[in-house]
Amino acid sequence: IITIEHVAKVYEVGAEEVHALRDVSLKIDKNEYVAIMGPSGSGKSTLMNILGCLDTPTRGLYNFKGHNVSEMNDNELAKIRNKEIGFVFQTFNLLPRSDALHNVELPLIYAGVPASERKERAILALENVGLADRMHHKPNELSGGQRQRVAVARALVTRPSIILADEPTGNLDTKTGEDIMSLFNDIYQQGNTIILVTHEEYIAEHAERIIRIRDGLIERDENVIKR
Amino acid sequence: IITIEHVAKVYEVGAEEVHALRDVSLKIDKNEYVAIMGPSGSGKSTLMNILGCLDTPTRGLYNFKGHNVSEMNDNELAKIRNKEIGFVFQTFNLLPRSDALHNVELPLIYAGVPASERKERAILALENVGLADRMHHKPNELSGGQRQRVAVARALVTRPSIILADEPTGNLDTKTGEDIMSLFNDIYQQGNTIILVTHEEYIAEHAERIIRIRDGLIERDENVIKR
Ligand SMILES: Nc1ncnc2c1ncn2[C@@H]1O[C@H](COP(=O)(O)OP(=O)(O)OP(=O)(O)O)[C@@H](O)[C@H]1O
Ligand SMILES: Nc1ncnc2c1ncn2[C@@H]1O[C@H](COP(=O)(O)OP(=O)(O)OP(=O)(O)O)[C@@H](O)[C@H]1O
Ligand SMILES: [Mg+2]
Ligand SMILES: [Mg+2]
Repeated sequence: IITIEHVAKVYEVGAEEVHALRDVSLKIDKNEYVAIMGPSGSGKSTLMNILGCLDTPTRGLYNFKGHNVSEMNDNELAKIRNKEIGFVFQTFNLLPRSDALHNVELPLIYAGVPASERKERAILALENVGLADRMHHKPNELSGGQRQRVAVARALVTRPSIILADEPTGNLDTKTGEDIMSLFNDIYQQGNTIILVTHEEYIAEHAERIIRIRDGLIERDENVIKR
Repeated sequence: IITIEHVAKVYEVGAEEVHALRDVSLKIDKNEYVAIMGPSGSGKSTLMNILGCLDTPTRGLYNFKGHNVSEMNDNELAKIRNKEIGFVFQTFNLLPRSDALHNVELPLIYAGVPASERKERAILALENVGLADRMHHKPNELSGGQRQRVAVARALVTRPSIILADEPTGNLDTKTGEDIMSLFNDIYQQGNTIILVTHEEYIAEHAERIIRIRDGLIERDENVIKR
């Protein structure tokens, strides 16, 4: 369902060119569970933003479910993101002036879900990440790990078929992190696709395939035997 | 040098009271290396903010180097923070419109350090976290782990005698995280005090004392044999 060919991403900072991705090609099928690992600054979030249709490559092709993403306009991209993809950002990106409940309702509002069903689903999503008792807190009234979990709940509330999670457990203790991984596992068992960036081997072990990135290139791409 | 007695912190959210810290007492001596661990939402950052003179407790006493912190005004608190303490925030708190170099220079500006020395020291601090080649990037032009490292560099640039680091390696791969830990180790060997919050046992193992927090209370406070 996802095919990227010879994708590159170059940023310009003043007179300097930063090659965040140099030449990346990969294919991901429906119902795969992929972990992406690599050093800080190696290009993981840049790759995730391209896969999640949040950014376009400088060079190369991105084919999403048969459509050439690079030929799409902003409206079509936004529609794909809302309907098909749930994205957990490395820096959460919550609306600061809305409480946790409203932040989680937001994707359902875009999807046109009626208000009563919306509220119910958002509450359930927050229960699933252990935050039912924090739903009226704004982001600055939440701990770091609580904000991260609100970001996870928001990504899952539309029940998307593809989850892109950029370091979803970075701010969580091991036990809470395992609760989130077990949520992802359920979603995967239901036939969906999971692509997650992680720095931690024990999180990557939940996946069936590990892609290692270094300096804007794929260094290794291997299937792992799941225990 | 740090003594807190029966400290509590209560937040009000609408009609609700959140007891982030319930009754916390502890003493930390000069040149100790303390790790604070505990579940997401248990009160670690709240405790760090009080220790770092960024916030005042609802109840209880905080004695910092013989001074009663709860009796200080904002100016005196700011002075202590700038002169004595280096704080690495869980959410980095970088100035979005300034580049990495300027962000790291900021504490030196408050400290009245002359411009040429300031720039030199800020560049060195960035070199120490492996970011000399990113000094002119703004925070949104940096990866998550790079922003975290800028936050570390900024905390260390005034050469404070007390480092408070709230999950300083949460966004870093193991290798880069170890580089940061080895920086902290040098600072500790030079006679300074380190208090760090972490979710990872292998990071906590660098410390000589581990304090475990649960639900706003200290559950365990033990010295560990350093290997
Ligand atoms: N400004 C605030 N208003 C209301 N509640 C708050 C506020 N700040 C924190 N809290 C609550 O206080 C509790 C402790 O928060 P704290 O940030 O200290 O947790 P933490 O241990 O650092 O968690 P994490 O590991 O997730 O970073 C949390 O349950 C949080 O929801
Ligand atoms: N908007 C931008 N402008 C310029 N350079 C950028 C920009 N965004 C990212 N970069 C650079 O591109 C490289 C890759 O960034 P990316 O965020 O993809 O790294 P990452 O692998 O996610 O790192 P981390 O593990 O630290 O989150 C980094 O060196 C970063 O400095
Ligand atoms: Mg990243
Ligand atoms: Mg915290």
